Amino acid sequence: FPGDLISTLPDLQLAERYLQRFGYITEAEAKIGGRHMSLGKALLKMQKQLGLEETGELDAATLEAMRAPRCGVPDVGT
Amino acid sequence: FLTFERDLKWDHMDLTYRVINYSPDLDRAVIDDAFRRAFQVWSDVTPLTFTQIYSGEADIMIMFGSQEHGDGYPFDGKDGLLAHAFPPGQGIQGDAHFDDDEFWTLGTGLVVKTRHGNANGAECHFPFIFEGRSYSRCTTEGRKDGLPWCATTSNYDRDKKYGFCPSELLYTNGGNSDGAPCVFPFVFDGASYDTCTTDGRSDGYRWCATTSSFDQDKKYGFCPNRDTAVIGGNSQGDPCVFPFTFLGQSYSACTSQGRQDGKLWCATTSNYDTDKKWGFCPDRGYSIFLVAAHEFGHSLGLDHSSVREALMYPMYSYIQDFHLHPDDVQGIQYLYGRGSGPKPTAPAPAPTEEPQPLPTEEPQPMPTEESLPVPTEEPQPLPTEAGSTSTTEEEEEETPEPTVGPIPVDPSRDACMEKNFDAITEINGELYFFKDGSAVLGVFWEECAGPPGIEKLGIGKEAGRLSGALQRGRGKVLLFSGENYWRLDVKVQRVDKGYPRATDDIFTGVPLDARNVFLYQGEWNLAGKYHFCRGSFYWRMTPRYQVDRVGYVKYDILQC
Repeated sequence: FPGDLISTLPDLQLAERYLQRFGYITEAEAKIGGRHMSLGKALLKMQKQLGLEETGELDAATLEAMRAPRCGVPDVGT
Repeated sequence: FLTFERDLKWDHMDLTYRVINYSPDLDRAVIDDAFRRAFQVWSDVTPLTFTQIYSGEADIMIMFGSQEHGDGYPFDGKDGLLAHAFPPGQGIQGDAHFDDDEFWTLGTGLVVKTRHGNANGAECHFPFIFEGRSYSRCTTEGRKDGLPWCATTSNYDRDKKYGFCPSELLYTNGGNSDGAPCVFPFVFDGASYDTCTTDGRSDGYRWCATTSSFDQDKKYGFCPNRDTAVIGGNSQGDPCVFPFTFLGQSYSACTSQGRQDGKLWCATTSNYDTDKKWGFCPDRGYSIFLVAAHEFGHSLGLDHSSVREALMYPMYSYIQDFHLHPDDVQGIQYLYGRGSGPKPTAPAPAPTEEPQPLPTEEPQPMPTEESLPVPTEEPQPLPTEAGSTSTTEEEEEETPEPTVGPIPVDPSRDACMEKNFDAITEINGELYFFKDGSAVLGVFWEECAGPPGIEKLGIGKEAGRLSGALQRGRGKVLLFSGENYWRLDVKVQRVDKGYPRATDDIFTGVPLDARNVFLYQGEWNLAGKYHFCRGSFYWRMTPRYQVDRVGYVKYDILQC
């Protein structure tokens, strides 16, 4: 059932996909930057944008936000 | 708030939108209504206006699609991404797309029932008698437009009381447009199926056989894309029964009462307390109104906001009493400025009595494209949630009358004419004036012989003051007075047989005591709109007899 697929992805993969899809990591960054470095920065950006606690970590509240139903328009960029 | 790069915005205020297709989850009228209100969220605080068109290219094209639906930004099945929209501009820009793998409701998951009956809440009564036959379900018998209807009493022949059925009802448990419902179980390719299936189809549509053996009869219909009946039920296929009694209380909709997990459930008999029979209801779904209002914000140039309570915040959350957050208002007014319009706009008046009986035999022949069909859409706005506004009677009284009628005439130009008229219409270049039950017909600046009585037209004196004359079709004029209207054949200068008719019959949703009725911004054969004025307000009706706007005469029409 496609909806469930997303939720059963490993958290890290879910986070990467989410951050790329909604513009917090550009594709170039994803390619050239180290995985953890770009994630931390991107997570901070996402947490700031969505009014979450800015921890820079993939904490429970951030994961919950990533699984919440939402609009498909990216949050950052065109 | 955020706007898109370079503050992308529309270069005109009068925007158009078109709904290309519909989700089967909601009645078409409900979706249209939700979209109309979602646009009104923005037009209430800006000079923007939104008009629905039904063909051609609109500024904002709206569609439902699933997975890859043609724009290179695929949806992702149920939940997750709900919808997306593009910033203002040509082509796909400005368009809004909704993921049809979601379950669209008004956020409460209970809407489907509203159309099962009439706008006064009278439900269908089964079985009912129509033309001597008994019907135990909705039927399209007796209607030329093929819309399914039901009687709201046991005997339509006697009571003439009726309501509409959601066209989906024919599909709720599946079926085809001839009204043949799904038959379960049915045999297909030798296997037995007791629910709808996509087997054997490459397009993923869910279907069923309408006889017990598809292999033998090849008869089939389509199903909604939900396994249980839209209004809920259990896995044996027993649908919810409304109203039902639970702990002594009556429920006319699904409820989560009595459950820890908040899941919506219903009884499958009328009394759960005695029978303990029940089933689940579809989840609350996502409010098409709220999601649309958000996406239309994108279509107008707003980007996502970081204010959690703002409509333009990217995450969905159901809000019972919706209203725009100041952040949203600042954002949209930054792009388009304030509106000059009134706040709130007046709603259309609620119906006071049952819709009129169905005309079962054909009225007088008229050119077919001009024929006056039985109203095809639910005449009144549906019970809505957040976003509806109302004006109290007192408020209406306070606003002084506008000056559009009676219509002053320039004395210098026509010395022998009366100074004020009730209604004026132009037909084929000739002006016709009506006043106090008399009519001056013909080219007015040559004939001053004095007005013939309106009886000569076949309109009884009791008609009193005419409130408007509308040209309708070649050489035909509709004359309105009070709750009735006549159709005048100008050539023979007499009203057609079968008139007067009740205005509410066709022009449903407009005030029956309009002071002035006129066709504005159009000719009889172009898509002009009818305007019914009463007090400070006007009700605008499309050629398809749908009230598409209620507003102030002074601000909207006279542009004061």
